[in-house]
Amino acid sequence: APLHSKPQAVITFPGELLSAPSDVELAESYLLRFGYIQEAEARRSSKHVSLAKALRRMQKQLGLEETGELDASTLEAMRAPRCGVPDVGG
Amino acid sequence: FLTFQGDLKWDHMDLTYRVMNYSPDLDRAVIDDAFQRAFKVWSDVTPLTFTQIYSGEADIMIMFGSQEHGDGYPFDGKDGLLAHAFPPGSGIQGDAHFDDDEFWTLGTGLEVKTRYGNANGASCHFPFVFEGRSYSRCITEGRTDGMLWCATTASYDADKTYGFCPSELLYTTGGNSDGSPCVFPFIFDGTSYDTCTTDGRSDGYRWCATTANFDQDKKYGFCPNRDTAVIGGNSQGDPCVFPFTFLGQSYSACTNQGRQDGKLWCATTSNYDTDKKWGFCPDRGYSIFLVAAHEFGHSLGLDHSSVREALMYPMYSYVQDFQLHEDDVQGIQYLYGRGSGPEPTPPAPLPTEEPQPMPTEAGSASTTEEEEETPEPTAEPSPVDPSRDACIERNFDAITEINGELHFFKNGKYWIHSSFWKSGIRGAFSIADTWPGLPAVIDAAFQDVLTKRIFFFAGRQFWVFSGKNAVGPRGIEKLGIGKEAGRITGALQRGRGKVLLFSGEHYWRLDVKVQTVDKGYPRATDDVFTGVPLDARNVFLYQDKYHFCRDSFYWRMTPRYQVDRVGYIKYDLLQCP
Repeated sequence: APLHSKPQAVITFPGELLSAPSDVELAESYLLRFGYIQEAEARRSSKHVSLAKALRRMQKQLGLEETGELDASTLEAMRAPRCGVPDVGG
Repeated sequence: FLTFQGDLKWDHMDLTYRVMNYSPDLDRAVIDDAFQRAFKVWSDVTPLTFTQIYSGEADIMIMFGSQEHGDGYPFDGKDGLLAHAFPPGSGIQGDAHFDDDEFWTLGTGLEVKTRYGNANGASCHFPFVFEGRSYSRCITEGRTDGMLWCATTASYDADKTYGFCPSELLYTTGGNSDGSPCVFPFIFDGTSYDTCTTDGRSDGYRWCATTANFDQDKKYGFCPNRDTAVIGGNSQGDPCVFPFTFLGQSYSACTNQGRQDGKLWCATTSNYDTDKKWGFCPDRGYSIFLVAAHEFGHSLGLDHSSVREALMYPMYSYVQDFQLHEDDVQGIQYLYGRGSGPEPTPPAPLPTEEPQPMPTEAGSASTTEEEEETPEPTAEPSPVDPSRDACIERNFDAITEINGELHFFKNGKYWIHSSFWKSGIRGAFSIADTWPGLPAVIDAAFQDVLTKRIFFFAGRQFWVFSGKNAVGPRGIEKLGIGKEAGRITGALQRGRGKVLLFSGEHYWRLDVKVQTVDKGYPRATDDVFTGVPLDARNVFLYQDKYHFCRDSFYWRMTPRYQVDRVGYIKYDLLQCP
């Protein structure tokens, strides 16, 4: 065990992203990667509308409460280890 | 459940799979076993069968890789994406890929399978007590050769059972060195290396040379991960180095200092501050069995389910006593049907046929001294039932080469197939007519190269035939084969006077002349015959190559122990239409 009791500073480890993605960035990349939102769709619609619709779709598919919001359980699901096959689409 | 668009499915039920490479996290046998169990999840509820092959293109090709691994769908380092698979079809379709930046286990943490020692390959027991101290990792204490070992029970002091831990000093995997250990230092590209390296590779796998000079000998293998190997970071597979210095402080164990996410990590050199080499410490890992069972569901045509408890739900969760969910069963049976349930009971033996007239003298003019000394029994016997077709048999009790021709035995009958005869298969002949006194069901047979006598095995008895004259039955314990052996599944002649007898996952070497097995046996079949099924139903020598049969397939192995063909017994050996 470490010999000190003082908390160390948080550092960025080489090979890791400089900063963790924000919740919205995480949600966008998740919804895109697993087929809940198409790139073209994301560009066309206003971000908020598009995200809410896709979030509902994702929440329904994964058996979560369909809030259309980026709530804690949705974020937890997005951070969970999973299969790389898209949930929607080819 | 969901299926892929268009209900993509296989157009045949007897699927093959091939494991292209193995993760260094787990012993190869553990991975093979996990994949086998994962396929069984699906074959238990459908008519599908799965057979592992070792060369050529299989329906389902399985590989480990990291980041971009050749299919345009990159993995993402530790955690996150674990694996993916493609729906049924040719080429990459049906294939399953596993992210080797994950820590692959059986779901409950480090699985360290030992080799050698006296624990028969058991896994390490952590923690274990050695000389009064408790250890939770493999150690070199108590040895002078630096080899890592562990106890396989809670106390070495009490039980004295141990084995050696995975280490590049013990063996390598893959490559071209048949598992030989690393040789340190070795020269690669003019540089000397004292440890395994990823230099010269783009896939991040650690390798070493198995001679002192790779540039000259080109002999190499991949390094198995040690129990202290890190996952991810920038030193994947390298062992933690304790103590290490981080921000001026010394650490003798994995720490979460410096991180926001609380994950444990360690340095892989003695000083993180100067070298910046690090990785995550082993955690519970992900069950290769559970992830594989899910991915193989995709390979068979199932898409993700929205039922949280179903195997095909996209998120990973560990369950100890896995049972396939009804949703998964409905999904797979929608595609392939329910299967036929348990194996049908074999039919009762046919009534004994009328005795057939037998030729009274040998029909072949043999000229060799050996054959004259112990004349072969028969000319061609008359078929007792020409209508009974070998091609409709699902398997055979025994297969062996007698006088250069393959003999297939089943339930009181046998057929002969010769590659030199255009007529193909002859028979069915009666075993009782040709070898009176043998039981209807025999397990194995071989012809002694020297004397041409034929040895038959059934249960724990054996018979030796010279012509129609038999000695036996005698118990196989007379040969020195103990009660640990079940049925003898086959025999391989090894030069003059020695024959390997197989039973279960072991084999014995029989000295045919003195009719006892040699000292030092039994041995584990997979120590030498690597890549063939260990639960082979029949083992025999044919045209100087070893053949191991399971289900409808045979694995052919060269005398240099390389599997050079996997084929169908019916179509390739019997040449059925």
